[in-house]
Order: sequence, then C-alpha cells, then structure tokens
Amino acid sequence: YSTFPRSPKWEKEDVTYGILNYTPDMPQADVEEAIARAFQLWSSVTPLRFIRVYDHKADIMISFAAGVHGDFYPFDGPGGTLAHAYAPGSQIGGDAHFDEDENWTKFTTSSGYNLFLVAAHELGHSLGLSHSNVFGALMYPTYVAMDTRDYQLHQDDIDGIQALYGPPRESSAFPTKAFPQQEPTEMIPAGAPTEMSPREEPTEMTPSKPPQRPDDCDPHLTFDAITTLRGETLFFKDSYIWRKSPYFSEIEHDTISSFWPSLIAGFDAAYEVDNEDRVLFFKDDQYWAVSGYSIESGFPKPIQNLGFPTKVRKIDAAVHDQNTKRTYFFVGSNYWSFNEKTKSMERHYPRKIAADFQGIGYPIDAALQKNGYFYFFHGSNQYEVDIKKKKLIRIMKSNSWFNC
Amino acid sequence: LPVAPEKEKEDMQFAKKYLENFYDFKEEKALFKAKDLDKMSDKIREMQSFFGLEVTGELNHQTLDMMKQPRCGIPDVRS
Repeated sequence: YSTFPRSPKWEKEDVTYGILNYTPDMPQADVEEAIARAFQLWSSVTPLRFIRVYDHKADIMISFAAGVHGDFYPFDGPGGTLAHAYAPGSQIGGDAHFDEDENWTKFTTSSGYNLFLVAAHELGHSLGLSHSNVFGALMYPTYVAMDTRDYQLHQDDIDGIQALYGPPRESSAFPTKAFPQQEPTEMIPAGAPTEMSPREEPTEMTPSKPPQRPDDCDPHLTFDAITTLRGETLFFKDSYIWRKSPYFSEIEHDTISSFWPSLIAGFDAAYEVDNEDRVLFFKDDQYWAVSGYSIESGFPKPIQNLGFPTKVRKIDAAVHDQNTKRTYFFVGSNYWSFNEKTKSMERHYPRKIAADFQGIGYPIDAALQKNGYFYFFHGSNQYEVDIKKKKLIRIMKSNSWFNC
Repeated sequence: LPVAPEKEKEDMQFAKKYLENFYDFKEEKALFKAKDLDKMSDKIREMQSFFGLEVTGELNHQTLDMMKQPRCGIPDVRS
C-alpha cells in the first residue's frame, strides 16, 4: 500500500459525506446503497464513522460528471479513466468524482462498472490511501470485475488504512487480521485458550468478532425481526439479514450496516406500511423510520410516541395488515392494535394474544404478513394464521422460507 | 504480426499520454529525440515494475494492454 505525500488524513473520527447528484444508470436508492456499503468497508476496519449530510458542506462530496467538470482533470469518455478522488483536505479535498460517460451498475456485469467497487477504491483515496501494486488489493489502480456480494478488504488495504487511522475502537489492541479471502474465519472468543490450526499465524490474542451468521437451514435458527420491503422479505438476526426476493431464487446475505450504516444491529421488531413505502424498525424503547431505503431524519423516536404506556420498554414483534390498515404490536402475552390511518393506538387494548390468536406460542420473536396470512415466529417454530378468521392454519419451521 | 506505422504512432501517442497522466512523465522538447525516448523508456520500466510486468523499457504488447485497462484517474507515482 502507499499513502499520498506527507500522508494527509482526516484528523477526526466522524467524517461527513454528501451525494451531490446521481447517475441515471441506476435507481437513486441503489446509488445510495452502493456508496453506503463502500464507506462501511472502511469503517469496519478503522475507528472512522461516516455520516451522511444533505447540504454541500460535507467533508467528502460525491458526484457524477462527464468530460471537463471544474477541476484540472477532465474525464475521457467511456472506458479509460473511470473516476478519481482527492486526498483528505478542505474544499475539494476528499471529494470523489465518477465519470458519467461510464455505465454504472449495481451488480458486476460485463457491460458496466460496479459502482460499489469503484466507489470503495476512490473512498480509499478520500481517506488518504494512494495506489497499491498488490494485485487483488482494492487500491490496485485498474478495475477488476468480481462478485461483490460478500466482498472483503484485502489485507494490504487493511494494513494501509490502519497505518493512517489505527484499528476499530471495539477491537483488541491488535490490528485486525483478515484471513485470505477464500478461507472461512474461525470464531475464537477473546481470551479463550486457542488451538493453533496450521492456517493461523501465532498471535497473542485473536480479536473477538461478531457472531458468525447461522446457516440458512440450521433447524434452531430464530429471528429478531422480519419485514417486507418493496416486494422483498428481510429476515433479521443480530447484524445479519437474509434477503428473499421474488426476482432471484437464492437467498442473499447482507448485513444491516451494509444497508443502513447508522442503524444498530439486533432489532426487536420491524414492519412495512406498504402504501406509504415506509418501514419502521424497533430496538428497546426507540424506533426508526426508513422511507424507501433512506433513514428519515428526526429518528430515533421513543415508542411512547405511538401510544404505548411508559411501562412498556420494548416490543417483541410487529406486523401490518394491509387490508384493515392496522398494525399489531406484540409485547409478552399482550398485543396492541395501531390505526395507521389515524396514527393512533386503538382503544380497548392491550388484549391477550391467547384470546385472539389461539394456538400460537409467545412471546413472539417476529411477525410477517404475506399472501393474506400472518406468520408468527416463536423460537424455531412459525405459525401460519388466516388473517380474516385469525385461525391457526399450520405450524412450520422458522426457516421454511429458505428452501431448505 | 508487424504493426502498421500509423498504429504504432497512435500507440506511442497513447502511451505517452498514459505515462504523463500516471507516471509523472514530462516530455521535454529535447534537442535529441534519442534522449526523449530514453526518458520515456525509464517511465515504461517504472510502470512495468509497478504492475509486475517484465521490465524491458519497451512498449510491448502486454504493456500496452495494461495501459488500456479501465482504471482510476489518480497517478500511480508522483514526484
């Protein structure tokens, strides 16, 4: 790896970014997602946090432009130079420019350039890294098409950025060590006796890592929350998302921070009000609203705003009924009904779950509304209930949606 | 296959621009063309070394191929 002359870097941990304009090649939400994911790569291995702002004074301004575009480095039409970015500093310092004459794509295709991949590279410059001559490193100068769904930084990139900013705060005193990208990582709790496998290099202590994502078909798999989102179904557990889409058959694996870097992992509940294109996420006594894919400003807000009594400190699950425009909130053995039209909790609640939803186990971990049925998840069991009749139809495994 | 003279000239021009952009090559109006070519050959060697190509100082096929890869606009080396 290499840095710019005199190794300029941001002298703070909270760095702001703004998106000045968008490419017509991709839906705006996909551009935002690609950029957020690119930032998340770097925040996951440094103490840095990236906060999106909506005015023109962000540290790192991201824009799309073709040919001459106001700095001394005009772009050159399709191919050739794809993008460039400036070393940390005031004014244009840190900014990243993308050549609008390229075809920008969300996924790696043969006919376009993966915006996430190029953005991640340019943000490396925005943070102070220059080019690396290690093939396979993100900071290698030429574009190398690859599948980016489980993309991880190369060790050379991690060494470079940690030489400027150090390791992430939560980790141990030792720099993060990334195993070669193809090999699975072994989860060793910090301080536990370690057995050295031939693949490991001797370290005094292996940093603890977030729990590894359980297998799709783990019979004991349970969920924190489940919601629909623009036709897809998202299953949450700790920091992980299982994403089931009508557009492709296999389950996609993501992390919450790859979608919403500023949201914390481990939701309690989530539901979508589809006619408002809005999803609400709940954690402890707070909730967030996401419009489309973007977090609404002004959140989190206390759940009491929705009409819960103060003694309710968290909710277990939530599900929205598209037909009646009611949302049901489940807490322990009780449930509330919230009128989304009047935005108010209905009278004569809470009621007993056992009274109206007979046969289902509680507390409820997560709830989903799909195809005219409610699905209530309790541990590794899932209860399919006819919404109109509130009648239990059948009991399935919680991960029955994963084609096991 | 032998390269047509126009193509060769075009490639040379492309290489010169690439080295100016990314390897700090400055074409000086040297009195002697040979001196200019020497400097360029040095820069080609630098670029070949950076990308792990065989270091020959010559604008061979592999080197030109690498120059034509889509890439980032930031220079690889700087004075």
